Amino acid sequence: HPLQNRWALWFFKNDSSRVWQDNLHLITKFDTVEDFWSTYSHIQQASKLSSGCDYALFKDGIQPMWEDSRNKRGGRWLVSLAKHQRHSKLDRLWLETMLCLIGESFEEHSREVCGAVVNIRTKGDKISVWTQEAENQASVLHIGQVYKEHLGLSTKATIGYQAHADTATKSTRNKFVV
Amino acid sequence: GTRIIYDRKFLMECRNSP
Repeated sequence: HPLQNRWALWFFKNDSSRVWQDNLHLITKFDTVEDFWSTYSHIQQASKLSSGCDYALFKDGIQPMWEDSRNKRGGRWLVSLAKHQRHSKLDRLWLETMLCLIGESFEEHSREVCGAVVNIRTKGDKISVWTQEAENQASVLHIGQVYKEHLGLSTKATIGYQAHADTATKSTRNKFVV
Repeated sequence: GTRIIYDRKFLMECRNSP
């Protein structure tokens, strides 16, 4: 079953003795449902990774970093997990995130999606969906609302959208909230 | 062109099919 897009799965392992980009490794690319599941079954669950590691799933041709021309004007919907949620929720939420991307759950707004990242961190893990244009309010909000629904988050819970340009300057201002 | 959209249920079923 062909996917709308070819996707690249990346792995980042923090090694401070090397420059950031040398710690980023392409695992594989796939463009069918079957190859997605084959990849998924052969890699470690996110919750089993060590702190400082990331997985990133991006459309083929987009590097999983702010500096990429398709990312630099964009931003991310950010889901921050409490420490105790690594074992109860992280793997399910990351799988739901990937299914939203490869299944094009955001319909025509899916073209705004660049990728998604899961960060494994001691202080609390994070999952984010990256979109290409932070000023495209209609798409950003649609993606955020659908994403939150697919994650099964409580209506009382909120997730925030941050522009990469703000994150890069260490600001954590939410541009949008759903 | 037409966008290829798969819902969660379909994707999960594909996981279990041989």
